[in-house]
Amino acid sequence: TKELFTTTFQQIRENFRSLFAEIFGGGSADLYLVDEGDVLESGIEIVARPPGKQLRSISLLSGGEQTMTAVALLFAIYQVKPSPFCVLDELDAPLDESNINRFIRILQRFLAHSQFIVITHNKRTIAMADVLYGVTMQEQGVSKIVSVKFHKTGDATADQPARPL
Amino acid sequence: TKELFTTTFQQIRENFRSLFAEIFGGGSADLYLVDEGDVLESGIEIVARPPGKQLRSISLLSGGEQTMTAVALLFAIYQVKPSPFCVLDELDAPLDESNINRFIRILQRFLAHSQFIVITHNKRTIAMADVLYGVTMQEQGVSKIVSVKFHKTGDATADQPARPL
Amino acid sequence: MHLKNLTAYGFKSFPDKTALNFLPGITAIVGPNGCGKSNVADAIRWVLGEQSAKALRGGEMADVIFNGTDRRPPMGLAEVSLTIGGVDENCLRAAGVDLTFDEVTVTRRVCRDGSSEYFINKTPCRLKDIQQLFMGTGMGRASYSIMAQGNITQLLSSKPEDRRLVFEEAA
Amino acid sequence: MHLKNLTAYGFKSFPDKTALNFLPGITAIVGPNGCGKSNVADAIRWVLGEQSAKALRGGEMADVIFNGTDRRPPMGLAEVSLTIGGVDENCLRAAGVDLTFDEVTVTRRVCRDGSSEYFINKTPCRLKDIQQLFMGTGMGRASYSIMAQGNITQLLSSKPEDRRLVFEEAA
Ligand SMILES: Nc1ncnc2c1ncn2[C@@H]1O[C@H](COP(=O)(O)OP(=O)(O)OP(=O)(O)O)[C@@H](O)[C@H]1O
Ligand SMILES: Nc1ncnc2c1ncn2[C@@H]1O[C@H](COP(=O)(O)OP(=O)(O)OP(=O)(O)O)[C@@H](O)[C@H]1O
Ligand SMILES: [Mg+2]
Ligand SMILES: [Mg+2]
Repeated sequence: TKELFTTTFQQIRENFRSLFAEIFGGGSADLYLVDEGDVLESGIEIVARPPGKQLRSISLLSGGEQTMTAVALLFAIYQVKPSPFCVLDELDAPLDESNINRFIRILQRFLAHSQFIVITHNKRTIAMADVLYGVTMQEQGVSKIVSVKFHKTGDATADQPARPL
Repeated sequence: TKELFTTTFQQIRENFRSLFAEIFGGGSADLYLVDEGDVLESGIEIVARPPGKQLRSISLLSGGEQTMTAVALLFAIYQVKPSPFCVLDELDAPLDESNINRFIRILQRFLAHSQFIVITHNKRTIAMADVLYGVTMQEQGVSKIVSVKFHKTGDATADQPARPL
Repeated sequence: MHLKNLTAYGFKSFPDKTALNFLPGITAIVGPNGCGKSNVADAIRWVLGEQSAKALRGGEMADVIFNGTDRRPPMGLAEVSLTIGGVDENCLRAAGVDLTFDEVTVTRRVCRDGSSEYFINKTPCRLKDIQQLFMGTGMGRASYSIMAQGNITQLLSSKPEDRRLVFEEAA
Repeated sequence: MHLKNLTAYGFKSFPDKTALNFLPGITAIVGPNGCGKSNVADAIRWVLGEQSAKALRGGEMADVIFNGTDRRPPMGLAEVSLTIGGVDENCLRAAGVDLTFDEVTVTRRVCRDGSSEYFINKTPCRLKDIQQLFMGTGMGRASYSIMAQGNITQLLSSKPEDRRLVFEEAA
């Protein structure tokens, strides 16, 4: 399994480097094993440098930059081993408009591999969805689900509530 | 100092209970000392129950509910000991439209005591400001500050950059 | 493999049986603060075998059971089912499931005493069987397929040793 | 007391001397991801005496010094000044400051070796003097006056013993 881990690690590393440069429009990123000698136990270090910047560590990245770096890493792993589905809970909260557009563009590329379930408050992200569910609490403390018929262009008509069986 | 702590604690507790009920439009919240016998060392437990709900612990509150509960606690402390200034960095990120409005209403009540410096991406919060500063990075990696003349109604005209001395 | 349907009953803020159908592509879930969106993500994480109450934002496993409101009493059990289509024959065989069709429904039920029961197509099974079913498909427990609210940067801020876990899952 | 002006030089992403004037009421700071908004909050936290590099998102104190870009070399020092108006006479006296007017400028400077220097109205002083100046005004270090990005729920999620700190500060 040592070979298996090394090949997977190298592939993820390649993907991460190219996805990061694509998402940030430049800069560079990398992954490396803290202890090369002990492949099966070693921790993994992440390096990320937005274009033009000289960073000493990823903890100095801003909230939005950290989210986009994590997105690059997540999808780098997905390229090696796609999961049939992916749930993203308010991933877009710290992002500005232009990063939300980049996030959506990346998401669209992975639709062929996986189903995405995206929890969001952001109108741009909502406009991207094929199906939209609203969760309401008309009765305090009791959640109900309403499915909203949705054509990608966004003319939404509220459906009857999702079958409360 | 035991009396001092107890009086302050009781005052904050009163404020927290009333601010929480105001912010959530009902429900109840409370603070209590984990170990009543040892006032000077005891930890502080927080209880918060949104209207209609029966919660077992605050960790089950949603992201937005936790933020609004923390806002109620922060301002409960401010009512006892206002700080001359307060910096809030993207506090509004997890909030939906109606909670942002509640947050803004509370903020306005405390303007008489403190100056607020609010970092945000949200248009509603921005419209609230008396002064607006934009931070730009025209040169990659180098931050510059631009002050935007601002009339509360929101018709903004970009000023010359804040004096790079 | 793809998700087809999630049905929750007595789970967190879903006392009444509620169903959600999934289609290919992107499904968006929206609603005001505190209405129960993240509880849907928790239901998926839980039915796939999550063992940590903390990962479900609770103190103990029984915290996932509907705890009542001012008008409704607490319930005694929580049950979530997840129907998955397009399951690989090898996975079905490994979990000892009847091969007549490629759909499988995984169910988890918990009572107030905290003990969980698991079912595949309504037949009682062990947690191991469910984990066997999803072995190697990327749907495993520690996997990167569910990003909890505010946790995306966890991948970056965790210690180097902890990050390995995700890489090992992909290997 | 109120803030009047913040001037940063060589601090994080501010290599050139940059000033920000504060008025009463609400000042909003906006801009794209990564442009330096939170660095402004860090500058205020730092000049008031923050001793933890981790609270400034760095590994060591020298991480606050401008580290260069592709076109600019790293700098050797960082300096931030904060001018505060309406300072109470007792506070001024306690910190040994000349009482002619009610404004005071606090300055902090750090070099690559990590050692900090502090100044009040350009006169060198110790950290203790600055802490003395703000004693009891709610502007103390552990205080609740700077809420870092993503940290507001820290008040709720920290351990009961840690929460005391904030209450003690207010007492
Ligand atoms: N066992 C339980 N019984 C009843 N209600 C519960 C239980 N566990 C959690 N809840 C309720 O679920 C609510 C939180 O739901 P959730 O975290 O899904 O909200 P959300 O829609 O994600 O909101 P946000 O947009 O703020 O993140 C809480 O208010 C809590 O009352
Ligand atoms: N010592 C330093 N030298 C140079 N640049 C630095 C230094 N420390 C931090 N930075 C830069 O500051 C940037 C982060 O700034 P900051 O966290 O203020 O962004 P922000 O405007 O708050 O963004 P967001 O909206 O994403 O939260 C990083 O990209 C980093 O390159
Ligand atoms: Mg949520
Ligand atoms: Mg920031």
